[in-house]
Amino acid sequence: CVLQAKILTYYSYW
Amino acid sequence: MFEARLANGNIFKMIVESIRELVVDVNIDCSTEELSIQCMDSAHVALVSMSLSQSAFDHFRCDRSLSLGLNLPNVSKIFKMMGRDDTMVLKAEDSADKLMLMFENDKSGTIADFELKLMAIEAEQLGVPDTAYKCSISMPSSEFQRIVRDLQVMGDTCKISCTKEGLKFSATGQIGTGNILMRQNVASEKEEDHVTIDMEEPVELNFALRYLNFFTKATPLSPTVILKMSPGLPIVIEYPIEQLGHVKYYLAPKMEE
Repeated sequence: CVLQAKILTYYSYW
Repeated sequence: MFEARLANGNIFKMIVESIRELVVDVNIDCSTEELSIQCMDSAHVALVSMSLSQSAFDHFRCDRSLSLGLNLPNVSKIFKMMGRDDTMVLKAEDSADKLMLMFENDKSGTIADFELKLMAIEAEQLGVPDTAYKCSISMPSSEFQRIVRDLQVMGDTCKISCTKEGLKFSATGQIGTGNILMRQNVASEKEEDHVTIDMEEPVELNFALRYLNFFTKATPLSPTVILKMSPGLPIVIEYPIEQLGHVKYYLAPKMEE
């Protein structure tokens, strides 16, 4: 199964 | 007071077109240096970052930083009324709840003006670190558009792999598998036709084709597109706007579970 990751996982909030 | 005049208003129209399928409400941030946008799509899978330097404008005045909260479907409707050669003027007061847009055409002598209500949009600003990517590829933007459009007939997911062989786009679905390989090519006289591959180590990542296709809406902005990849990181797809700015898309990879 291929899951779409979220961009939030990679970058932090300012 | 914010005031900006762009002789080639079409650039701004193309920027709006390049993001309007990804996001609905967006803040355009105005500072003394630039107009910029950073926003995520509603699924939080992709991030868009746009910058247009003040040097792109014939006149640029921004007394203090402000955010213009816009509804893109409405902005897009207004830009449909802009002629190809129109000059665009944007104006807003510091405490503004509205944006003035003007489209001027010297040849036909027409001036169209619009007043657009601004919205307060809660912005989720992400900090994107400056990363040294393992692969950086520059290729004609029209070619990239054609590849991701064509591969949609094969499946929903595109595997992009960069090896010493070249850059390979693959999609697998019910009817079978398709592969499109781009080799480095610097033979053409025109630099915008070149394919250059700068690879430190091979990278292979999976992405949703639907999103890659959204990103190609920026194709009219630039003859060249730059792809940057590192293992386990979102891909960066950059459309430079001459020397004046860029539209960059970040897309999180799909992961095997």
